[in-house]
Amino acid sequence: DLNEKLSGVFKRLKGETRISEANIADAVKQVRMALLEADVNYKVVKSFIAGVQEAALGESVIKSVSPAQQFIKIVHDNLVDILGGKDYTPSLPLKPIPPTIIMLSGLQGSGKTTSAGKLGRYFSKDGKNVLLIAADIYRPAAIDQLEVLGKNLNIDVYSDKKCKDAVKIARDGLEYAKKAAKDIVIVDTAGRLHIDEELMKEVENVKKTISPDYTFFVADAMTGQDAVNAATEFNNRLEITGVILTKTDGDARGGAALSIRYATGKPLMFIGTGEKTEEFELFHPDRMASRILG
Amino acid sequence: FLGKKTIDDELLENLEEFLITADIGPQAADMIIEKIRTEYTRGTLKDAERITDALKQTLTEILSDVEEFNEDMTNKPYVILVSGVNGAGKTTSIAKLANMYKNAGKSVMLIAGDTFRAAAADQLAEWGRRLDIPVIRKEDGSDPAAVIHDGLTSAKSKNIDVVIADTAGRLHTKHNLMQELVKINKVAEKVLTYPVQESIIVLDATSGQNALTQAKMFKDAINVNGVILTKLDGTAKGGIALRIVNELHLPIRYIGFGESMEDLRPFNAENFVEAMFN
Ligand SMILES: Nc1nc2c(ncn2[C@@H]2O[C@H](COP(=O)(O)OP(=O)(O)OP(=O)(O)O)[C@@H](O)[C@H]2O)c(=O)[nH]1
Ligand SMILES: Nc1nc2c(ncn2[C@@H]2O[C@H](COP(=O)(O)OP(=O)(O)OP(=O)(O)O)[C@@H](O)[C@H]2O)c(=O)[nH]1
Ligand SMILES: [Mg+2]
Ligand SMILES: [Mg+2]
Repeated sequence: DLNEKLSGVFKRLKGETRISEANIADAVKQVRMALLEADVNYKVVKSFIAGVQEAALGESVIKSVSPAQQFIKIVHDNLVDILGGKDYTPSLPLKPIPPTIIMLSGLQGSGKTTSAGKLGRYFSKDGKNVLLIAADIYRPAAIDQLEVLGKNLNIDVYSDKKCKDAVKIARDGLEYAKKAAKDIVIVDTAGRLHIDEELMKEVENVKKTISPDYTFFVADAMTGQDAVNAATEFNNRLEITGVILTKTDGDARGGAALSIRYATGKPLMFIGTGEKTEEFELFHPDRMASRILG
Repeated sequence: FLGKKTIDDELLENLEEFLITADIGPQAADMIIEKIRTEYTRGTLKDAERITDALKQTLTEILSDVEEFNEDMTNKPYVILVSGVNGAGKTTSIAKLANMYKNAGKSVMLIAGDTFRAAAADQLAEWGRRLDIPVIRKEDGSDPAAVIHDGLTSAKSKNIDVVIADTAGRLHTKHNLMQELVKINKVAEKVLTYPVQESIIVLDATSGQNALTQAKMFKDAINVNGVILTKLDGTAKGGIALRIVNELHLPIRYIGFGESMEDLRPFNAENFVEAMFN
């Protein structure tokens, strides 16, 4: 890990009193490499390192550590702050007048349908009445997938297999939710590329039609440099509320989390920690920071 | 870095940004830049305007430096086992491969080896219906090895040319799931009396450096001998392909560039590198 890599550097520089460019040069290099290996976007790394370096220079060094060690701590603390802060507790307060409407969007295969089930369970286990809406009209058996998830969770699913209009399905589903006095509506949408104009227009129209209270960008934790491109475009088109980061049960370092946060300014709120519907947790900035730094 | 007159620090930084943003990885990027810089210092790369060509050539050489895959059709059926992490594009890629073989006049059968995920077998069955190709499946929750066993037994008895077996997405960090894959592979070999001819890992081009770990772990587990790189119709460049070829000596067999059954083409190093620069 980063601390092991820098132990040699630490030993040599103990006893210096202030952080200077010279005495953290090696540490800066190592941090930069660690972030790039963690898949943090190139431009984000550049900007982040410059910011942290600026904040660190001139800082007086605590007696028992070396400037490089102190710099690493400043890096870690800054990373935690950017990711949400050490006391961050994501929450989804419900609207005073139901239903609270949630929409999920994102690239193909990122985990939207599974996350729709997970969010459904998150609310239904607190006694809330949830409706899942199957608005993916393209992927073979996408509707079946959400129906199976709903059935296993004892949650209603609105679908219309004959309908080839995602906007209509969302609208009709919302109508049904109001009639059925649902507390929460969760709309699953088809995976799409941020550069597919027709499909981006479709998801914009779904949003305009149902006016969600929360719009999530669902992103795969193993996403590489491209994370910035997709997140920026989805945020520009949909004004997302926050991010659900999936498949964090793998060993990808998850630099995409920092890239997405930097690019959109939007909060990371939940993480998927497995394929089961109970494998869903609140996002923890400090755990993510340690994971990214390796 | 296009249009620069000399190889200076700014050009090298632009080069580095280009390579890293393509997901080639920081260490591989450093090596490639070092190679370019050495050629310039040695004089084999005379001017900076040639740098784009030199880079394209270096990348193409790296991607071509792997033994070409030999489609050995000696034994029948020809079996392709498809594996990979969750959501990479396995099931869709199988539909594309099936379409390709069917268009080449082969009889094809599909095996719905994902018995775990909601509606996984339904998804493959729908593709089979569109392709008019038989799909062998069992109830959800069955042992995937049992489906593979039944599927291959049926394929042999029906004299099928090509069998493509789908498996559930799984993270390489999950030991029990990797063991399940090992078992599936063993059962397949037992039924066939020969190892599957193609063991393909499907990798998502939008994934970062973790794709290399995935490929390595799957290769160690079931002798993966080829890669399908999907979602290249997006903005990700799939630069991890360089490390996969260079460090694991795995050939990239096909690339996926869309969600329809025609959106698959054989990998071509020059075209792939050209697309990186667009
Ligand atoms: N290990 C793991 N797998 C996950 C997680 N979230 C989703 N998956 C799996 O990832 C795969 C893709 O999930 P889906 O929910 O189908 O993804 P999607 O975004 O709806 O896909 P499209 O609708 O095709 O765009 C499935 O195999 C899921 O079981 C997670 O947090 N951990
Ligand atoms: N744009 C694009 N989408 C793709 C490509 N290949 C697959 N997809 C999409 O990616 C999503 C996931 O594809 P699947 O075939 O279900 O992936 P999988 O690996 O079988 O997923 P699991 O079985 O859940 O692990 C679907 O929405 C596909 O349409 C591709 O080349 N380009
Ligand atoms: Mg889906
Ligand atoms: Mg599948």
